[in-house]
Amino acid sequence: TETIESASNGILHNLLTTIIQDIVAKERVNSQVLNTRYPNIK
Amino acid sequence: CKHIEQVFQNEKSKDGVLKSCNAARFILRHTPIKEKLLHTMKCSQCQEINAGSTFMCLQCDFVGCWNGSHFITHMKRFGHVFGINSSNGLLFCFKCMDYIGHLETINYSMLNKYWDDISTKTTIPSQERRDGLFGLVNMGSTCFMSSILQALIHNPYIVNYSMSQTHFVNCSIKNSSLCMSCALDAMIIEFYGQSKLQPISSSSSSSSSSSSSSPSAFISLLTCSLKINENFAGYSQQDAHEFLQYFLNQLHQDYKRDSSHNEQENNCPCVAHSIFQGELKSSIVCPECQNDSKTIIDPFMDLSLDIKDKTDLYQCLDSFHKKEKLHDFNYHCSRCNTSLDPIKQFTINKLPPMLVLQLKRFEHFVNGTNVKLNEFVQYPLYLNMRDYCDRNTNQETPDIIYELTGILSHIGSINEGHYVVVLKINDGRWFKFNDSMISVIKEDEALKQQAYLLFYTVRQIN
Amino acid sequence: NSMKAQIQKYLVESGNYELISKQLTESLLREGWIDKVKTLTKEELQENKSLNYTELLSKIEPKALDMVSDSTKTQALQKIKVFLDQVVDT
Repeated sequence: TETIESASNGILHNLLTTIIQDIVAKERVNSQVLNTRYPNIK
Repeated sequence: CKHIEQVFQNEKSKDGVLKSCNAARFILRHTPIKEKLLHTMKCSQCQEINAGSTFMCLQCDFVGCWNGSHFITHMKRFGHVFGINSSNGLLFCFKCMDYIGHLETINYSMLNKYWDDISTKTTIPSQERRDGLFGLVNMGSTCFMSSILQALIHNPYIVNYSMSQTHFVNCSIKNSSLCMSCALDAMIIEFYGQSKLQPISSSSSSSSSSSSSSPSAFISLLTCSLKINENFAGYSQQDAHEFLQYFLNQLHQDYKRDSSHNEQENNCPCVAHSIFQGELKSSIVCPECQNDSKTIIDPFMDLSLDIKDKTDLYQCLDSFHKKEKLHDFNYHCSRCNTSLDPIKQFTINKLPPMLVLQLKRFEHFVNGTNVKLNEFVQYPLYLNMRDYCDRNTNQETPDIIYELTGILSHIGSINEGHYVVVLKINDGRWFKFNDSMISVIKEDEALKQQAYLLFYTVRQIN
Repeated sequence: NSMKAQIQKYLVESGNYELISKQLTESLLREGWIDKVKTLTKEELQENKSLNYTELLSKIEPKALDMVSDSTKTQALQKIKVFLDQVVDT
């Protein structure tokens, strides 16, 4: 049974995980780009 | 990613992938957020919105979420391996379980497609144009304009704005003789973008110098300026500070003309306001009960500082900021019902990224006489504005450090004077711009100018 | 799931979802959480360059969720509940 409590928690969880996954995705891609363009970068 | 490489081995499938990627990204860029949430960010399987990242399948109309692993299920069922993240447009391989974000073939496929066309219609700027050093011949009395223009053209915020074509894209006029923002863009293109070599002549002294004929864009700007305001036509000497105010106002007006935003001036996102506008708090406080109901906050584009009997900039700022009792003021406090002289103080409520300080060198008297104050006022390389900011009693105000990046000085008398500007360019070197003559100068010489306008750029907040 | 999906759809159509999302992002930015998550991710990548996205996310996500301040969570939940109460009435 969906309660207001569980629905709210679910929506907040979705929002937070979307933000986190977006941040991690962008950092991952940035690192890929740097490693590709400058393989010996320190 | 060996999976995308496999696809790219076949020209037809490669083309198909690139087309789908570009189409998906175009849709994502041009779709309002509400529509995106209801379609591209809603999982086709569980119908949840934003259940983690959502991915648009490259091969069908399926959208799968991360949190429910529904794209993975789709992949296992149909063998569709690639998905585009609906939030950021990045391509994901569900076999490698990783993003393929670094492939230039995908990221710059549009550029690659049109490269031949681009390479014939554009030119690479010559190396000499790197610092945008271009003298401006004095066309009568244009030094007040050229010194301000040089300061703006070497302002990285303005250069960035211009080079990203932010104004050009939205301009309804697109003519540098009729639009001041277009004229500024044209000057920046000419200063930084010319591919022809400019003749450089070196003098016998240690400093290098360059002189060149005026760029045609400067002529367009003068034409435009004459059409808008005859006073700034350039054949009679005007005040450089007034010209700065006029010019920034023009940039704002150009933005307003072409923008659909109905912003109030306090929140205007135009280039002039976003770089130069701060907020000044004028507080009028009752000495009895501290009532500050008559306190107001006003925007400012520059601060004008008294320099009489002052020897350095901090003294000028201290004087500007100090608390003063207001005499002969019809003040009545509604809270405590007293009529004591209130305490007035200016504090900075919000600092701009570029702080312009005018040292009030010109005094204009009621009897018509004008006097110029020639006293030297010392100014620092780094200016800490912390003490002049409105202090939040709950938090400690941090050091807010500004770096000196430009000094506009006035040489000569009030009626027969000349403006010169000294600017710090890209790699930290100081250059003096004197109409058509540009020369390298040492830092200690830069600090010895008879400053009229000081340009400070925000550097660090501790 | 169907009920939850319907609730979300209503939230989006009424414009409230975007509002909540914006306010949440602002709070997270203001409290430095976004910068912290970015730093955490960069550090993890520097330590182990061979991590793919999935492995990286499995390390970062639980820590990042933990790092969200209680006040931000409470405020966001409160706002969501207010809108959901309206939905229930409707």
